[in-house]
Amino acid sequence: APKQRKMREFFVKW
Amino acid sequence: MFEARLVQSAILKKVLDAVKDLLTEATFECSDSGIQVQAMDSAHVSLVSLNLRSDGFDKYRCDRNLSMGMSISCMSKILRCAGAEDTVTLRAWDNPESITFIFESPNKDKLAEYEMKLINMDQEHLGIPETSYSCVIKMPSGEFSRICRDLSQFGESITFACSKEGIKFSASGDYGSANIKLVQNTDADKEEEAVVIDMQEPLKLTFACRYLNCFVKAGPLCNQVQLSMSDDVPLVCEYKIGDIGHIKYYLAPKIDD
Repeated sequence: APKQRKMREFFVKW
Repeated sequence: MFEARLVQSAILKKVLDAVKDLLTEATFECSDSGIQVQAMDSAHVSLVSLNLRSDGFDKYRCDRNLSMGMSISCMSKILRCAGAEDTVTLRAWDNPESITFIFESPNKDKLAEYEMKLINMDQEHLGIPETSYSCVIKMPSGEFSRICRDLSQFGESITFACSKEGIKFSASGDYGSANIKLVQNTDADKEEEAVVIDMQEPLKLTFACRYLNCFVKAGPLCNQVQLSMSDDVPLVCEYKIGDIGHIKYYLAPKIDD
């Protein structure tokens, strides 16, 4: 099944 | 002193209905410009950003910036005590320990006050950067709710595939699979029935049904929903709240292992 990502990853990245 | 009055308490009821399944508590930041809430669900997979502009209220006064931590479930219970036609006023003093909800009947023969204790919350405010999205879809909110509900029967997640032909929502699981395609329809009789697809680049993203089905609870706030997507960034699902503001839900995509 696809893995759920967390919002945190995107805030760091953005 | 902080005081915010809405003739239609129904708007605030709908706002609470739109967040209560995702958030247990949240900080309400009140300033001259209005009320803002930004909070993640407990699993840190989605983020809710609520904005109610001061000029959208029938009366608004905020002498000092206030950060008020509130229990969403308690607030929701209190709002259930408001009559459908009641006016609501939120009132707090400077450095408040509580906030008062005042409901007034249309002919002013009933006045009810509910005081709710505030909670101390350590909450970081996350910056949401401006992003230009490859696909922006506007569609009837009822249609989006229906698609999420129907496809949730087939799997735990829904894949959104946007191409120049339109947008395809699909789900698959043990029982089988399903997909629903929508094409642009700007000739709809009513503006709220239109489907508008603005696509710069085709994309395919997968999102958890559980969260999408929480977002669609905002459907009663607005006839249209806007979905903004780009590869590898969270989906933005936005509902306007009349002339007063908006609620935006951000949802981190799923990725294949």
